[in-house]
Amino acid sequence: DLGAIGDNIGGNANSGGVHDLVYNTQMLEAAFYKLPQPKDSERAKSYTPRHPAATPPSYPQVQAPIVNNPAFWERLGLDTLGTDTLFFAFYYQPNTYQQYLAAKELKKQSWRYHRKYYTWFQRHEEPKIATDDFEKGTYVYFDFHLANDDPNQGWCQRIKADFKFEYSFLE
Amino acid sequence: VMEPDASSFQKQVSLLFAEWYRLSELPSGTDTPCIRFVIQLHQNGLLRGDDITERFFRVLLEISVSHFGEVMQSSQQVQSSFLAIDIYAKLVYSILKHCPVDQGSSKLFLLPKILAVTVRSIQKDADEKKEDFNPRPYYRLFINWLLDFGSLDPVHDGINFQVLSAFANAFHALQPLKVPAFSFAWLELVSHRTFMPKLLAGNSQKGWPFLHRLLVDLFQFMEPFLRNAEMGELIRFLYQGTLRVLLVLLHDFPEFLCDFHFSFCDVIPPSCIQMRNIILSAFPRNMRLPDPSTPNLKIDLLDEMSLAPRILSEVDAALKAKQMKADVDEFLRTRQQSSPFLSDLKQRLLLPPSEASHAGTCYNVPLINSLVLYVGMQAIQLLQARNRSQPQSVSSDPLAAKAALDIFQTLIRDLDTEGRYLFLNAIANQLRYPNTHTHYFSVILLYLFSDAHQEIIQEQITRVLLERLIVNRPHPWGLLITFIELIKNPDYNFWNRTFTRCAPEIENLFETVSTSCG
Amino acid sequence: LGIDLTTLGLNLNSSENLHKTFASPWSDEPAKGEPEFMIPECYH
Repeated sequence: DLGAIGDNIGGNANSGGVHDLVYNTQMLEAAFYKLPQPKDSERAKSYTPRHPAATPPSYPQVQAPIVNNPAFWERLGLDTLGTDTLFFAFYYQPNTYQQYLAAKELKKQSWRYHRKYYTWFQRHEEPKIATDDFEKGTYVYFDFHLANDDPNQGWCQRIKADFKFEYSFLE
Repeated sequence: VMEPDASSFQKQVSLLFAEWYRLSELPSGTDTPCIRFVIQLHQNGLLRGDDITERFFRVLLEISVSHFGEVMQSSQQVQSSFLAIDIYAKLVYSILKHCPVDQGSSKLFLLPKILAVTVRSIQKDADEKKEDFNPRPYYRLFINWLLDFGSLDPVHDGINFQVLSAFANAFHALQPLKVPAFSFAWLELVSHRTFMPKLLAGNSQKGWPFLHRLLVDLFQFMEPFLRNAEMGELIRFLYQGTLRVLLVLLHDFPEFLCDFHFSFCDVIPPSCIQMRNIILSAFPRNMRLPDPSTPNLKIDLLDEMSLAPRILSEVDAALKAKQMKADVDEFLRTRQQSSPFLSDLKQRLLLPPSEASHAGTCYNVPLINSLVLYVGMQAIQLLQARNRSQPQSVSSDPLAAKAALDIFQTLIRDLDTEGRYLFLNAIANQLRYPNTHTHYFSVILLYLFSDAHQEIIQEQITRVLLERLIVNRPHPWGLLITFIELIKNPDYNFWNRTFTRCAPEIENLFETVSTSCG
Repeated sequence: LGIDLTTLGLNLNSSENLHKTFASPWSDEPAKGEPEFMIPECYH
């Protein structure tokens, strides 16, 4: 009795509304049985490969759900074999959540993405020079070795000495 | 060229939509066919932004919604088919992305028009179908767009903000007071992780007023339902959903709640104590709050207590609306006791009888809130100026500070029980994190307690504090330090007041609360 | 007396932002599926 006078839930018009309370209650009740469902917010996850290839039906035809799980990618980051898998996901699954997770994991493993060379670099040792704008030293980088006659053409990790990494190119 | 008359226009649009569906289902990885289709629409004169454009999108939307259905699967699962809605959403996104625009105009010039068509269609559909209105296809449409536009490169920050503000305007037009049947879908969209966080983060807070307006829309709709402490299941559901949204804001964007607390308190009914406490408990993330129960805590020595809180709400709007601001300023300047200002004050805070019934109170609560905070802010400014110019001064308070106290003492004396409760609430709403307002209004409240000539006033002051403390957490820091001061400082002689012992359960209550406050 | 707000399904002590996995005002379950992610232009 020391507070504001009681309510008057009745048919009085709402402040500023176009409907009265009774109407609003009826509409709310109806809406209560048509709530958005979780799947209403989820989009089809079908990953459409750029160049779809017909594979035998015994092959998995859709991605395994685990590739959406960040923990799966963190595990890969911990094991060297996995690092190549991270690079594979980064370069072969563009614009997907997998690419995002692979990049996140590579960064956690101290790889740095060079925007100009589209290449991941990792310090091989402490840089000899480091200023506000760049650092210079020896790096490991992940590269595609293109040499037709060379049997071991393909992705590989190479060493680059005396490389200047300008921070303006650091993503 | 599109036929102007409705039926053939509808047929032609339907054929175009079928063609679009076929294209977008192609497995090709490139956008070329879609881009070509969009350019074709543009050449057909459908994307000029005129009334043909509006009819074009309205018909497309009607077709898409008419194809929304819930089909019973063999496994007794209800499968909602959003296919047409998804295809339509993708067409709109492709048009906005690839439609040729005149030199200099924004790529998104069609977005507000398309959203306006969507808003009008939803309003019309809801008004016609009433209880049979189904919000889900429209919800899905907006989610598609929020996800698509959200993937626009953040580099075009301007585009991002243009998109977000266009959606905020559309949601404002679809607010629950206007389309009550869309309320649950509406709140889910407004609080969606692809919308609300983006509206608040980045863009140098330009999005904050938009979300503020949307939350006020929600509170205004709920207000009449929430005046009554007992809620039905339906309102409880809406209320709990609102609490979840406020908790996300309290945790992730507390500064937003801090800066707009004043206008939120205008639209949250006094009975919604916990919901209001969530807003009043917010404090800036870079602030560390000392434990209120720290023994001998010297709150006036806290650095933060000398900093004014940022308030983005328009504090004096209600005073201006009732042509009271000039009189208040005049009184603060002259403190003229002979003026009728003080004696007329109570009357000016009352609502006309015609408005009182649907407002659920005899008083203009926003006006009381505005008067209390505006007057307090004027006094604080002058007190701070005086302290800066004469740090050790023992001279009397500036005139306006005394005038402010005259106003508060007049109100506490002249108002009836209900009016006094609302006035004390307006003060207690300023007891938040350490800042000049918390400090000033804490002192004012305790002063009014010690200065009171009737115990009923002390009881009401205690009630206003206590009812905010006995509800589940969170409790605003300023509220705790004020109550602790009241019960610990012997100057207030609190425990000898008869009302602290008026009934065994009340006695227990005070013991419990004072124990929990340390 | 309000309600115990820790029963609404939100981890109020989380050091992470809650909005990233906020599914809906009507659900006390976190959002499933891919959370929000942004692919920088230069990854393309």
